[in-house]
Amino acid sequence: LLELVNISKRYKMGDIFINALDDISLTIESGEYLAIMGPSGSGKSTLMNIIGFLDVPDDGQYIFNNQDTIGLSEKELAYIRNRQVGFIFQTFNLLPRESAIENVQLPLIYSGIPRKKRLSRAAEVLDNVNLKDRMNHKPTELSGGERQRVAIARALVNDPNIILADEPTGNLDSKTGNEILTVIDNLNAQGRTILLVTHDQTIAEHANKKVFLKDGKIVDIK
Amino acid sequence: LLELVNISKRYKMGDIFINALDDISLTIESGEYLAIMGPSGSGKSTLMNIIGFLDVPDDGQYIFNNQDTIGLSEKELAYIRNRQVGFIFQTFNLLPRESAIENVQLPLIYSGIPRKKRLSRAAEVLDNVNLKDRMNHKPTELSGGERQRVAIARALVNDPNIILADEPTGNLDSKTGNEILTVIDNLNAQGRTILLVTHDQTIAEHANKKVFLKDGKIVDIK
Ligand SMILES: Nc1ncnc2c1ncn2[C@@H]1O[C@H](COP(=O)(O)OP(=O)(O)OP(=O)(O)O)[C@@H](O)[C@H]1O
Ligand SMILES: Nc1ncnc2c1ncn2[C@@H]1O[C@H](COP(=O)(O)OP(=O)(O)OP(=O)(O)O)[C@@H](O)[C@H]1O
Ligand SMILES: [Mg+2]
Ligand SMILES: [Mg+2]
Repeated sequence: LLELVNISKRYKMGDIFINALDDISLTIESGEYLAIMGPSGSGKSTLMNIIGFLDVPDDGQYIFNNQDTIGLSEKELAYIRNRQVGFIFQTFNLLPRESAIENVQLPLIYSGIPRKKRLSRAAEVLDNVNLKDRMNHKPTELSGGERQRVAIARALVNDPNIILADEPTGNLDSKTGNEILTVIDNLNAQGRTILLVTHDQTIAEHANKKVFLKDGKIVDIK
Repeated sequence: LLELVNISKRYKMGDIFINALDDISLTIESGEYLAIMGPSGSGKSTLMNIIGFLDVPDDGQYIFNNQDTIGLSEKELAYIRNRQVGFIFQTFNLLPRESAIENVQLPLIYSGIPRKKRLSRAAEVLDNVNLKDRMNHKPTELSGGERQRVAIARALVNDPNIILADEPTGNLDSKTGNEILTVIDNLNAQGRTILLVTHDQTIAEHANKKVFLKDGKIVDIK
């Protein structure tokens, strides 16, 4: 499904370069459940952003469904992303002036779904993460874990084939966190591909493969 | 040191009220190490904001060092806060256009410390959280865990007597997270008062007392 070949990503800071990703090669089959682990700053979110078409590498190839994605236009990448990928961001990235339900219904606009149906679908997913009573709250009117759950609901609302979850339970108590992991596990059981960044060993156990990063390189796969 | 008596905090949403805190009474002695736990949305951050003088309750009393703080002016509360409290926010709250070191030196301005000395102290604390190589990065040029560590460094830079840590290791791998907890444990060993919000049982074990919240109420103290 997804093939990264010799992927590198650098940031120039003054006279030096930071190698956020350093010659990464990784093949991900459809339906896999992958945990991505490694120290803070090792390149996990950068890798997720490239896989999720939110960023482009400086070197290397990214082949998605047998299509070479390097060189595709912004518009073409956005099209694939909106159709195929649900992204739970480490920093949530919610629209601050919109309510929870308004934030969650957003990805459905690209699928041409009418507003009434978008709102009812968004309400359903928010109910699944126990936020039925918080649908009309704006992000500033929500707790940290409630914001995280809005970000989760938004990632799942259009039933994506690939779910990229960047530390999706970091702000949740264990009971709520386990409920979210059960939702993700079930999506994988339905055949969806899951990439889950976590630094929690017990969460990583839900995956069937673990990839370890260090200083922008893959150092182990289990 | 710190006495909360019948503290309540409400938010009006349309016709209904949300009781974020519901008749909370709590006494905290100087030098205590308290873990605050409870489900997502149970009122932990709201409680921390009131204790840290960032918010005022709707009902009840808050006596700090034998001084009644209800009714103090914004300026007076800011004075106590800047002198006494170091706050690690759940959502970091860094200034986006300033570098890590600029963010960290900020609290020292209130203590009248000259700029050269502020920058050298800020560099020292950033070194203590392993961010020596990232001092000049802006928040958008940092990973999630690096931003969290900048927020931690900023909270500790002026040697506060009271440290309020709202889920300070949620974005950190276990090695880095344990290094941070060791720093916090040592500060408590020096006599500082620590309030630590966590939903992780192993982290809560570092404290000598645990307070459990549910629906804005204290339901247990161990
Ligand atoms: N400005 C606001 N307007 C309305 N409701 C609010 C507002 N701020 C917080 N709340 C509500 O108050 C409740 C308590 O929020 P708080 O942030 O204290 O929870 P918390 O225990 O820190 O949760 P978490 O573990 O998810 O961070 C939440 O249910 C939240 O939706
Ligand atoms: N825009 C940027 N400019 C400069 N350096 C950057 C930029 N974005 C990221 N970096 C650096 O690239 C490295 C990898 O960042 P990344 O966010 O991928 O780490 P991570 O593994 O997700 O870390 P964490 O577990 O803390 O979230 C970090 O050391 C970071 O400082
Ligand atoms: Mg990250
Ligand atoms: Mg909170």
